[in-house]
Amino acid sequence: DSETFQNRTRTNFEHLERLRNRSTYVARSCKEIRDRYGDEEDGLYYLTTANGMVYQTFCDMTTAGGGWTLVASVHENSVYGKCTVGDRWSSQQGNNADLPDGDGNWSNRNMFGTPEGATSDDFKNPGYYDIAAEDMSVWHVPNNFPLEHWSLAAILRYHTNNRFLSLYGGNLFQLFKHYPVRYNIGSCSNRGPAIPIVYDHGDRESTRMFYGPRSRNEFEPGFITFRAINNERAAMAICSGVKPTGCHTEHYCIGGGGYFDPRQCGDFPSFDWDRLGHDQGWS
Amino acid sequence: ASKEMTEAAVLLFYR
Repeated sequence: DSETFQNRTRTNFEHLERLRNRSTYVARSCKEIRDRYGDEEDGLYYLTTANGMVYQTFCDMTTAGGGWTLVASVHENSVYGKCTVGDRWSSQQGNNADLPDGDGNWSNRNMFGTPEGATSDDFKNPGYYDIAAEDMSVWHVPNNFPLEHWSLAAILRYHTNNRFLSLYGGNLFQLFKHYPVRYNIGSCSNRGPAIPIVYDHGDRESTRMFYGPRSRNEFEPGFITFRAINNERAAMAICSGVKPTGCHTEHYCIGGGGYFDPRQCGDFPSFDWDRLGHDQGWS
Repeated sequence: ASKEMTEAAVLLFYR
């Protein structure tokens, strides 16, 4: 009858509208997609930058009200490779004090990887520098898991809720302009901000246990910290889940500049100091 | 650090 027909037409029209909105690239973040179009499904969406560059990324539309845009992943292809191929978040050019910024990817507009490959290789999209955000969310997902299982497979998930990014320019690109990830930029006491986190999977204790026994004595879980500097003046980008209280941050902070004295250079700099997976020393 | 940690990718999101 005509009512059914009208309902069906309306539903169909709404569906087409949604598709059109997705394919005319009118949103700059997953939050905008959720707020403007009411899309509540996790998955890949098209976004656009201020300059009109179109890209696809994963939206988490579930966690704490949803609207989270995946902008980057840090993946360790080999913890034994020290600032070699694949260490895009530190340096792929060798451990070199003459390249204090390393590859410089924490503070440039370079991009690499694909959203579907984000657990198999490093990933960075234009959202990293284009989106004006308030908060961050971090997922630690076992390597090579496919996108549809990321959330369930994650060993740790948390987010911030105090809008700290607004204070630092709205994204990490701007934050790291205030706090360069550069060798010899300062000393251990020149650490960047440590922001309290809300756990979505895991807790303070499980966070503690992911790191080595000696590391556990020099951080406080329940935070995300930016631009840590160690005793040897190497800079690291993010201490995920913890706030350092000591200066051996190379054992539990990720990403970095281009030089670590003497040998720890890498995206996961010295997570293997006392070998891997033995629950001893710094490992 | 634990093997679990080093063999997991760190995914960063904004909102």
